[in-house]
Amino acid sequence: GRARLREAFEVIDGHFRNLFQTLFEGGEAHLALVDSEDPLEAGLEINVSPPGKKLGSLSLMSGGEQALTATALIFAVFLSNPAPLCALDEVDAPLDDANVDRFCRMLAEMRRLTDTRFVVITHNPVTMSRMDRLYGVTMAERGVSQIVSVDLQEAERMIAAE
Amino acid sequence: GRARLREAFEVIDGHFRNLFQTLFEGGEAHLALVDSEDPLEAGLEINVSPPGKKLGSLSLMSGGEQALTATALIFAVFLSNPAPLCALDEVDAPLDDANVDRFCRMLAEMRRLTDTRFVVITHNPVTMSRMDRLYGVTMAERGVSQIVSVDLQEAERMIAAE
Amino acid sequence: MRFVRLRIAGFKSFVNPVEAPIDEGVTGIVGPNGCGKSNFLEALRWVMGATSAKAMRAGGMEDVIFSGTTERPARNHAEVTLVIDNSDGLAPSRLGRDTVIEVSRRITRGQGSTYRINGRETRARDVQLLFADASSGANSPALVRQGQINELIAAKPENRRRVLEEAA
Amino acid sequence: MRFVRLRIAGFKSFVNPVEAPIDEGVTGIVGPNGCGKSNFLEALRWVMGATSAKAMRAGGMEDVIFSGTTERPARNHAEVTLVIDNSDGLAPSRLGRDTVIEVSRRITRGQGSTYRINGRETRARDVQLLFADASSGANSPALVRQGQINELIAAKPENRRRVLEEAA
Ligand SMILES: Nc1ncnc2c1ncn2[C@@H]1O[C@H](COP(=O)(O)OP(=O)(O)OP(=O)(O)O)[C@@H](O)[C@H]1O
Ligand SMILES: Nc1ncnc2c1ncn2[C@@H]1O[C@H](COP(=O)(O)OP(=O)(O)OP(=O)(O)O)[C@@H](O)[C@H]1O
Ligand SMILES: [Mg+2]
Ligand SMILES: [Mg+2]
Repeated sequence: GRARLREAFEVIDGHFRNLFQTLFEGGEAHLALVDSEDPLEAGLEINVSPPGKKLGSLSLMSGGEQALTATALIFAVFLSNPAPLCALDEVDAPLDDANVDRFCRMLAEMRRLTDTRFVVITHNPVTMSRMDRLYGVTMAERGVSQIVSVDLQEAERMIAAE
Repeated sequence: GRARLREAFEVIDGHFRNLFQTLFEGGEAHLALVDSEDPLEAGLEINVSPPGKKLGSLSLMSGGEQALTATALIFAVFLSNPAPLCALDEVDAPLDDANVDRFCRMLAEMRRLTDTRFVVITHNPVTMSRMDRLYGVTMAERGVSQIVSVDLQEAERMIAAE
Repeated sequence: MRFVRLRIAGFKSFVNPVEAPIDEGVTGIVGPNGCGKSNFLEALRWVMGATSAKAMRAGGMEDVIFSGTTERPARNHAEVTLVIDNSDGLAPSRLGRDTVIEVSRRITRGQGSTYRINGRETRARDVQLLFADASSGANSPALVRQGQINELIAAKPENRRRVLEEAA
Repeated sequence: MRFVRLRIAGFKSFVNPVEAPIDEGVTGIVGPNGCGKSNFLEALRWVMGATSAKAMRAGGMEDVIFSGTTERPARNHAEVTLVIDNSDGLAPSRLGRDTVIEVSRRITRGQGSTYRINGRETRARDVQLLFADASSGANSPALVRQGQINELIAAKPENRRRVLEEAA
C-alpha cells in the first residue's frame, strides 16, 4: 500500500526529471510529496527551475510552459506502468510551435520505448504532420458523426475555415 | 442591490441570446438564475440548444463550442457596462478556424459598438491577421522581456518554431 | 494485449455504426469543433467500464445514447465494442486462451448497461478488472481528457497525488 | 476616460523599462510561450489596484518584482504606470480637471505598495475607486486571464453568478 506508492513515486520522479531536462534544456524539475508523512495523505508538488531561473512552483511558469511540464508528468506516470493504449485529447492547444515540436519529440520517444498504441486528438498542423496516420471525424449530416482515413492535405482542409 | 442584479441579469441575458444566435446560426441559448429566489444567492446556469439539437446545459457541448459560448457570455456582460479597456488572454486557443473567424467577427462588433480599446493575446495566425496592430513580446536576453511593434509577417515568424 | 479496433453504434453523435482500426504507433484524430472527436475517446473509456457519467459530460449514463436531431429520432440503445488482440497470451487467464477478445458494452434506456466478453454476458466488475490488470482502466492516467492537463495544473496537491495512485 | 499608454519597469520579466501605447481598436500581442505576454496584462491589472497575489500567479505580492536570472540580479522595486486621457472630462471629479491622469503603483521589497495619481501619493482605495467608477476594476469581467474561460465553463453556478455581480 504505502510502500508501493512510495516506490511508484520514486520511479515516476526519476522519469519526470529526465523528461523535463530533455524538454527544457538546462532546466531542472522534480516532484515532492508534501503535507504529510503518509504518502496516502500527502499532496503532490511540482517544483521547477526553468533554464537560468530560480526554483519555484509550477504556478510561476507561463501557460504553455505549465502545459508542457504537466504533459511530461503524465508521460512519466505512463512510463512507470505503460498501458496498451494512450489517448491524448488536445493537450497541445496552449503550445507555441517550438513547444509543439518538443511535445511531438517526447511522444515519439514514448512510441520508441513502449508497444503502446497512441491516439492523439489535435487541431495543430505541426502535430498532424508527425502522426503515423490520420482519421478525420466529420458531420456530413448535422449532428451525425462519421470517421474516415485522411491524408495530411485533406486533414488541413478539414480544419481550415468552412 | 437585488433589484440592480435582476436588472443587470435581464440586460446581459438579452445580449447573450443575440450573440449566441449570431454565432450559432439556427441555435438558441439563454441564461437562468437557479437554486434560489434571491439573486444574491442564486447560481447562473447557461442553457443551450445548438442548431438542430435539444436544449441542454453548456456541459453537453464540445470543448470549442463551450469556449465560444462562454466568450459570448463575457461579451454580453461587457456590453451591459462597457469598460474603457477589454483584455483577452488566449481565449481563442480551443477554437477551430471556422470558430476563430466567428470570434473575430464578434470582437469586431464589440469594437464597432463601443469606444473600448481592446488588447488580445493570441497564438492564432487568423486572429493576428484581424488585429489593427501587433506588438511582439520577445526575450532576446533570457528571462528579460521586451516589446516591439511588428507587422503580420514578423509576427508569424515569431510564433513559428525557433 | 493490444487494442486493435473500436466499433461504435448509437453512442452520442455516432448514431451510424462506425468501425475504426487502432494500428501501431500514433494515430491522429482531426476535425472541426463539435464533430465528435472527444465523443470517440469517450466511447473507448465507456466500453472499458467507466462509471462516472460526469466524466463523460453526461448528467446520467443514459445521456450517452444518441438523443436525436431535428432530422432523426433519438435511439434507445448505444453499443461499443473494443477488439483486443491477445496473441501474446498476456490477458488474464480467466478469459481463457482466446487470441481475440471482444469486449462489448450496451446500454438500453431504462435498463442500464450490460457487458459481454466474446459474446458471453459478464459483470461490469469483470470488465473493469480485465483492464485494471492491464493497467489500462477507464481512469488510467494514460487517457487524458480534454482540459485534464489544465485540471492537473490547477489541482490541489492532494488531488494531484491521486494521479500517482492510479498508476501504482 | 481612455487608457492610452502603459509603462512597466521591474515587474516580473519586464526588468528593462518598456513603454507601450494603447491605441484605438484592437491591439494584438504575440510571441512564444514564456516570453512575457501574460505578464504584460498582469502589470495592467496590478496598477489598477489588484489585491490578489494568487490571481497574478504569485505566492505573495513581492513575487511580482523581477526575481533575477543567472545573468542579472533580482531587483528591489517594480513600478507600473498607466496613462489615462481624460479629455472627455469623465473621470471622477475628485481628480480635478486634468486632461491626462497618470496612475502609478510601486512596490518595494519589505515595504509593500505605494500608489500615486499625477505624482501625488494616494491610497490604494482611491485608485480602486477610480477604476471601479469607470466599471474597469482589476477584477472587471472585461479583463479575461489565461484559462479564465475554462474556469467559467467548469464553475459551480453560484461562482458564475459573481461574474454578473462584478458588472452590475
Ligand atoms: N447523446 C448525444 N446524442 C447526440 N449528440 C450528442 C450527444 N452527446 C453529445 N452530442 C453532440 O456531440 C457534439 C460534441 O462532440 P465532441 O465533444 O466529440 O466534439 P469535438 O470534436 O471533440 O470538438 P472540439 O474540437 O470542440 O473539442 C456536440 O455537438 C453534442 O451536441
Ligand atoms: N518575478 C519574476 N521575475 C522574473 N521573471 C518572472 C517573474 N515572474 C514570472 N517570470 C517569468 O515570466 C515568464 C512567464 O511569462 P508569461 O506568463 O507572461 O508568458 P506568456 O508569454 O504569457 O506565455 P504563454 O504563451 O505560455 O502563456 C516565465 O518564464 C517566468 O519565469
Ligand atoms: Mg473535443
Ligand atoms: Mg500567457
